[in-house]
Amino acid sequence: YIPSKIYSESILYKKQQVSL
Amino acid sequence: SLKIIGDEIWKNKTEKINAELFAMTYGSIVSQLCQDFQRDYKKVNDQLFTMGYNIGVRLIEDFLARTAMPRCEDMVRTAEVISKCAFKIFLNISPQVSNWSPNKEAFSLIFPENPLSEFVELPMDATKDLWYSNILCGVMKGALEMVQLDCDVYFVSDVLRSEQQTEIRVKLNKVLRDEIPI
Amino acid sequence: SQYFAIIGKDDNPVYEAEFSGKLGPQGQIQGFPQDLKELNPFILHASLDIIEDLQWQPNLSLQGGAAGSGGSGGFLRSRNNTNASNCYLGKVDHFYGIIITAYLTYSGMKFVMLHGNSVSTTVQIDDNNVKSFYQDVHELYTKTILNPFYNVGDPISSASFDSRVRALARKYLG
Repeated sequence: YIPSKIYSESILYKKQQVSL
Repeated sequence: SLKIIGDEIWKNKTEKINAELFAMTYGSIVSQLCQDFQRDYKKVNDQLFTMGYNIGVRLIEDFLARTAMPRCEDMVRTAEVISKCAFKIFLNISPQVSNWSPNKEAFSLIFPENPLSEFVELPMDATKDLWYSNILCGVMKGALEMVQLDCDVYFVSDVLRSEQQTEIRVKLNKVLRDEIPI
Repeated sequence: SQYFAIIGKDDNPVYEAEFSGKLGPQGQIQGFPQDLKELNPFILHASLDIIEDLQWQPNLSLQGGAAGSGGSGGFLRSRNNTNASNCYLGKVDHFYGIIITAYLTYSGMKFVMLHGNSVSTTVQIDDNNVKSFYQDVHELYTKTILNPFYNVGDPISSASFDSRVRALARKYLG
């Protein structure tokens, strides 16, 4: 595997929310 | 107590939106700027900083109205307010404060996570020049200036550039005493 | 051997890869014979019409499976695709002994693969493994298009994407 942030992380977003 | 204030305001007094919408919106802005400036990433960094500055000079009003925070007596307190309250309330993250300078006038914010850069992989030619989340530095510069703190705020490292961590440095240049109301 | 390609809306290859077959008797990697290597993109391209027929025909289960029985070789969408995501089309075509499978993303990108490295012997493929390969590549593809610096339809040049697709080929395609 070539290191990569987007392909190694789960596609489910960690932080669901930010302030409007 | 600052952490309690930040968590409480985030939980009970903050209108929230889906973080993916935020990340995708910011991503489209940065990629558009890269196109507009023909991949001159230093110009993109400056533009993001300027946009952030214009947000920061306003956002401070919202932040102080929301938290009724009194003036910070020194940079140590300021750093705690920024990391435990401001970032919590607006981005639901709490970067840790570290790397204090001996005179306690400069510190770093280390970001274990960064909601702006979800899904992002920098193009090869951007990894050495682009500070993808530079808008954050502009926001802090603008907000701090409104509370009479003239600071330099800049990125030291970013995991997007395959560096160890995402670190923003805040350095106090001077307190703008003449602007402080009598 | 397999020749895998992601085909965009303008029939443009967005990604291509050849997965060599098992080791030959002398221990050499048995890829496609040179003459087939050049032919693969054309064989793959020839099946795009059938894939688009399948892509645009109304949902089979509404018609009780009365799929258009045309098409040579009877390679049609597997009738027993009970799961919701009917992206996997199964065997859609063949060229002599080479079998062509396909998979559609929700935005209409075509994942197409040629199986077998000689026109004489028909290769056997394991539907479940092939489907799992496509589904995992679909997730990698989804992550690719979520990246704001990737313009949809551009060739995927990310080395990490390529290394992960090849790892999936080793995992599912032997």
